[in-house]
Amino acid sequence: NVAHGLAWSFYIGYLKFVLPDLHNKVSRYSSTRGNLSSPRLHILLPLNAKVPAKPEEEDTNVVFHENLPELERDTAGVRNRSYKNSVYKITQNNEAFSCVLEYATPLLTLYQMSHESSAGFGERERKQQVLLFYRTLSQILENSLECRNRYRLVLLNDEHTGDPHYLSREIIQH
Amino acid sequence: NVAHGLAWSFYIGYLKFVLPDLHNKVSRYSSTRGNLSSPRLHILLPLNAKVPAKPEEEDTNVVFHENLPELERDTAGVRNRSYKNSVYKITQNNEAFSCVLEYATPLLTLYQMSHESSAGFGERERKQQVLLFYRTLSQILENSLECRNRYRLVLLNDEHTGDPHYLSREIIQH
Ligand SMILES: Nc1nc(=O)c2ncn([C@@H]3O[C@@H]4COP(=O)(O)O[C@H]5[C@@H](O)[C@H](n6cnc7c(N)ncnc76)O[C@@H]5COP(=O)(O)O[C@@H]3[C@@H]4O)c2[nH]1
Repeated sequence: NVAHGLAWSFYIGYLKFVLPDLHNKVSRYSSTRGNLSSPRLHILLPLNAKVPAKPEEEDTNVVFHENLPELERDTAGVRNRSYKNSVYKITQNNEAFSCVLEYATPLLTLYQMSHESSAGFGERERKQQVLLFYRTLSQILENSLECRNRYRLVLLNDEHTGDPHYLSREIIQH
Repeated sequence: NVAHGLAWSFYIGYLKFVLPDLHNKVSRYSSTRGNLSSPRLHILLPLNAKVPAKPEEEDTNVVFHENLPELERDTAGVRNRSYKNSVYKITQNNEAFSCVLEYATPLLTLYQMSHESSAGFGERERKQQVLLFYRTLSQILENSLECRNRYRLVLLNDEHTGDPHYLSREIIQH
């Protein structure tokens, strides 16, 4: 089950060490650079696995603000491998909400695999795999001391076509 | 099958765009910074999935030289996500061999998953999963126009304990 392994990889190879480090950066950020409305990493999970390069492409109310200071680690032979997170400002009516957000990168893999015949699964199974990814990741993160309370999983329905501000509403509503 | 998904993730989320970019950097590098003995990315695959942070930990004949210029891309909401590769100098007798190398990072996930009971597989299956990762990745890369001839998969036997220069020999012999 592809989604099961990708959820574990996302935890072991990224969230497990990025979330504690982010926690520290966010406390320092709020005291110097202006407040974040939420200290949590908002992880966006579109059900159709369609992940844009920039959330602005989905909703013009979601605007890049700046990157947090990067995390660098020596890992697997790569010296100073860099991990970055981006702060976004989200506007709704006249309110502004700012937070660290990104799409769940492994969904890009699920999407592209569903278009490669040799990868072994197609579009019909893709939605099931996204849901399995979401359920597996939720369980892992709930049981993780390093990650607990430091993230928010935002599942995005793919049946909102025509609503240009669905993304910003979903993020703020959470 | 976890290894199948991790091999696809390694290709789709990394090698597919890093290898063509590396090809360009390597041609520029060889003309200005001293020759690389091989232009290919050497991808190290230890059968026991034990991946050190630095190859020097495995073999003192493998020494970090410098990083190539980084690649930056906007992806999945992360602005200017950075991708780096490291050049190593490998000495054997009095010869020096230099190349870009790194361990296959998804093996770190396989290793750690085999120690988490809730992940669903143990140490016995791990070697099978490493072999499946290797076979799947080989097939994907052989059929990829972007990647063909730009990499070398170096499978590392785990039965060389006591040989402090196994790694350097394996890399040079290839
Ligand atoms: N948002 C985000 N920012 C990051 O910096 C990052 N780094 C990893 N990940 C995701 O976490 C998981 C575990 O990562 P791992 O390194 O084991 O596998 C990685 C790794 O083997 C390789 N890879 C990706 N980026 C790099 C990189 N910069 N250097 C070396 N290898 C890399 O290709 C795999 C798939 O990458 P992504 O498909 O981007 O998603 C990964 C993956 O789902 C990230 N996600």
